[in-house]
Amino acid sequence: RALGYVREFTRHSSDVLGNLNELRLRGILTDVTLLVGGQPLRAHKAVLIACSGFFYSIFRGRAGVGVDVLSLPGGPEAGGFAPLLDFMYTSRLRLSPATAPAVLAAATYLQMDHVVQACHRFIQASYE
Amino acid sequence: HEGLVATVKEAGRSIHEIPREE
Repeated sequence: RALGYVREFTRHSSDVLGNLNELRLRGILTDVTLLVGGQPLRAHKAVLIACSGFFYSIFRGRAGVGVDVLSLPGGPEAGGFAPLLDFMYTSRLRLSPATAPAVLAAATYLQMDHVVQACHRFIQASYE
Repeated sequence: HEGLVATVKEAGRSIHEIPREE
């Protein structure tokens, strides 16, 4: 006989992520601006640090609290950052043969190893 | 059994939905 019950809301993580994405789109509680080729992308440090080894190393220390603008490399990687930010907030990674190399380069820079592997698989499959 | 905790799955929405920006 059960003494207690745990009620597990199976869609809770996606509900939280969806709300965080809406907060991002509305600029609510966003605390960092990523400058990519001069273009600003607003985001929440907590989401960035949870998803990327690069951001973890930037924000984990006390010095990270004061970082409110961060420049990311322009050039061929630049077009890959926005799809990665969308991925962090939605769990959906949009890839096409045209964009995959830039997403791969950006994911490598941000130390998002699983996304890197997914990009490699996508590029490999599109060759075959 | 004493101390047994049952897990019940809830498939519905877990929190409020922040309204989408117009």
